[in-house]
Amino acid sequence: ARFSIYGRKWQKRSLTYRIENYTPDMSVAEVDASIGKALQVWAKVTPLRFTRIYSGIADIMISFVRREHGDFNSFDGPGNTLAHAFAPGDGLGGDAHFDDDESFTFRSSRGVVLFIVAAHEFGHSLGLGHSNVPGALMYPTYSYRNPDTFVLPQDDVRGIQYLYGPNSRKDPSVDDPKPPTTPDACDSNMVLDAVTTHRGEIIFFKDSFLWRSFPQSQTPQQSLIRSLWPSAPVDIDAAYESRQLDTVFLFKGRKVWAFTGNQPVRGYPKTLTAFGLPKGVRKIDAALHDVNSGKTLFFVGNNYFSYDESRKTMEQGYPRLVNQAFAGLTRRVTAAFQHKGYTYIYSGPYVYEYDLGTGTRHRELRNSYFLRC
Amino acid sequence: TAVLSVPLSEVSVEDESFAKNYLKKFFNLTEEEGPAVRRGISPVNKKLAEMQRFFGLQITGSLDADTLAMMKKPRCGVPDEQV
Repeated sequence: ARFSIYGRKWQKRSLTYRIENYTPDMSVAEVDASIGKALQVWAKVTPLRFTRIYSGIADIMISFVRREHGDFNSFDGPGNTLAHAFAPGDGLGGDAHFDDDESFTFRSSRGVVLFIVAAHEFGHSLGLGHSNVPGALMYPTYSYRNPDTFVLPQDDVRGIQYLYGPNSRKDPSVDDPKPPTTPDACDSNMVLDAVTTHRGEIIFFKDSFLWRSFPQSQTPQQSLIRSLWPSAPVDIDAAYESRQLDTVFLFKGRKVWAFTGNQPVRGYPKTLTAFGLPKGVRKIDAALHDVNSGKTLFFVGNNYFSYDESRKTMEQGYPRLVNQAFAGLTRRVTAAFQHKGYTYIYSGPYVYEYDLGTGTRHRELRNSYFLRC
Repeated sequence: TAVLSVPLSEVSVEDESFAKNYLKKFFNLTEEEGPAVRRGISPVNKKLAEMQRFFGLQITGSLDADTLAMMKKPRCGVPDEQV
């Protein structure tokens, strides 16, 4: 799984760009800033430098157009195709066109973030093709990402440096954030952040990614959490599904987000205390909803709490020690879910299959058991 | 993307036309003739399998709900398979 190139690249390191026109969706300053920032994504990791010109022909001509716009590659109205760009070369080479039937935004997830789309298209302008690594900037489908915290992923760094080499003028004393990598479902040492079910799917969370495992398909589908829930946190602590409410709850620190399908539930995020947890609990490690009893167990270190979903109160007599309810469980619980009547407790890279009613452990499995490597 | 799994029966004729155009645009589907086609390996099935492999979907070679959902995601207009 990796980046691809067109085999064509710029022979010079100093490139010019020109913004030919503007979208009415954003202010001129926002468009200028988005385009400039998108080019810097690539300049930061290569010897390439970009200079803006305001007239004449630039290497990268940037325009907002609709439908048929003169390059025999018409746009298709709102949705579907958002933009396209051409590989390095004369004429159209390097140019980037943005479909102005889209609703572009500066940073809001309510539309399409121009910076993200532009950074992707400029990858093409510099000679990159699409990558099949979910989470790579050069992955073909759009996913919302916060422009303020964006870091070019490792696969894209590898791709562009394959064409142009690293940034020779980078100040070695400056520590750039480490490029994020895409977790590998078959990595036997991976520790999942959380696991939950939702409407018949099993959803596994790791970093800013999730895998969705559908009953009718073999291959779990990996994608960015925010391609499903743009307003969701990443690097979450726990998740569980309340079937009564048809809702998935995601926990991170003291906050809890809620989604039904791919829609956020109004009034969230709430705090852990809204789930009956004492104020002193700053985060939870895992959550497990027991379909039979209607109780939800919250795991915190060696202890767990039991929350009565119907009464919306914490049960008396908790927290209790985890290994009182789960025989042989000596290490921290990292994720938990129920599947076909069995309870699966993740601890590090292992999964333990329990009968929750008796607390007996049936099997010890590897974390990739449900991820079908 | 809906979290609900779309039952297979819901792939309409319109969806099939959408999918065919998608494969033409992004995976170089061409109207092929010849022995392979006569043996029943339709170019569309072949390209569907390539697309499913690229996106890490289950490789069924047929237009199932996951594949259609992926095709309907907003995306870049550059082909995934370079000519």
